[in-house]
Amino acid sequence: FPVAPEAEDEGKNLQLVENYLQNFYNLQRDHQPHLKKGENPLAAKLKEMQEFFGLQVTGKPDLDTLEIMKKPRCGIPDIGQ
Amino acid sequence: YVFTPGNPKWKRNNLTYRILNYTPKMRRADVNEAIRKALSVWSNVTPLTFRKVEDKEADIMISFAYRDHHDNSPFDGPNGQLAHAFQPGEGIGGDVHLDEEEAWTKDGRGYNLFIVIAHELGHSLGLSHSNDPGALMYPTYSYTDPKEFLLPQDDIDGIQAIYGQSNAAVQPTGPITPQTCDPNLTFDAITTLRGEIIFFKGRYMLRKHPARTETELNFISLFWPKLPSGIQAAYENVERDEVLLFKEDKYWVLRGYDIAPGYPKPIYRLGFPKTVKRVNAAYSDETTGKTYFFIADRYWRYDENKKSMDHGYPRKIVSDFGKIGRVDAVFQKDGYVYFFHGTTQFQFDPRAKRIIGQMKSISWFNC
Repeated sequence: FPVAPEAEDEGKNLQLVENYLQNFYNLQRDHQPHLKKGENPLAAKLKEMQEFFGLQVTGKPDLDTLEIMKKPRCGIPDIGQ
Repeated sequence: YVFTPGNPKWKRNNLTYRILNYTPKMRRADVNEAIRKALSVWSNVTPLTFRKVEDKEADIMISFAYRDHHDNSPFDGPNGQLAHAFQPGEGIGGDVHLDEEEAWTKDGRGYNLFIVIAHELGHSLGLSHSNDPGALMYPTYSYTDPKEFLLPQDDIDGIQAIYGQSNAAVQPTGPITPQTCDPNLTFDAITTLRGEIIFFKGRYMLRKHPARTETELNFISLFWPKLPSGIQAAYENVERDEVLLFKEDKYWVLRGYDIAPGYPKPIYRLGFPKTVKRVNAAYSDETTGKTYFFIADRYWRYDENKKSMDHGYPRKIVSDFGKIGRVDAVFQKDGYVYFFHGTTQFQFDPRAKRIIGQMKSISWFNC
């Protein structure tokens, strides 16, 4: 069956979020969100990004966060080297 | 502002640059000019100088590159990542790479080359991304008319912290990004727009939606690239679903969210005498169909149905609205009129014809 558009969006959004955090917030590419104890590294990095852009720090890819991630930008990371 | 980790900086003030190749999307002369102007953004506020070289190794090598260009940071095609640059240092240090697949332009279409290169040169000189949304070193692209571009204070502070001040007798200063809860915040103009309130300040607009606690800060140019910064007056004609925006002796009309074609037009079309050079503030009373224009210590009244100024105007503001002084900005909401004079806000009841409240200018921002 064709994937329901919403589910498809969700997958696409998650890919966008992961790529964004890997490119600009030093999210390790091999992060294992479900194996490590403690906070999900992706959520932690997402909070860092939300704090940087003055968004509400939710750790969740809400609409405002996705909107910023879709904006054209500089290729240099926002944190670290 | 943020320094690049490790605080790299050039050991010399006299730097060289070289343009390795050109994008076919712009005239060569326009690319040269965009780069020259982008370099002057930084040399104007520091002791740094930039000399163009043609064929040898330069400190800052500028090139347009395509996808994987062998620096471990491949470009991603149109949009997304527009460019990147390397921190000060030998070899690739200081170099600027621009994604050839972007629509490079010298105006507001596509991506303005001057703005992007000026940002990347900040990296070439040792700055990282700033979280000040008005800073040039803010990571996301936003267009500003190059003719109106002023390096924001946040960037000036950052680059001068690395290289020191410029040798100019008068130190240049830059625009400061408005902070919604700054008690000293004043406004150029305010209008309602389809239930929201838009506060204009310099090149910014603060947008307050009644259902959201936070206030959104954007560049005016983000929504309306054709509008200038420094809007001086604005009002909404709710019946016509229009907002009129004023600067000097011209005005624009927003229909819905778009600038109507054929604008700006001279304000004299509305019936102002030639002695009037600008409008300070305006609001339109939805119930009476009358629009009030405030200029210096007087005001005019315009009949939206007759499309002409009422007779017997201008009148003195103080005689009909009380001691509110010069009006910077004004808007009407829920039947009350809110006058802004500096950091003071007066609530005026047009039925009782008197001031019924006084607040701070930032009272709308849930500080």
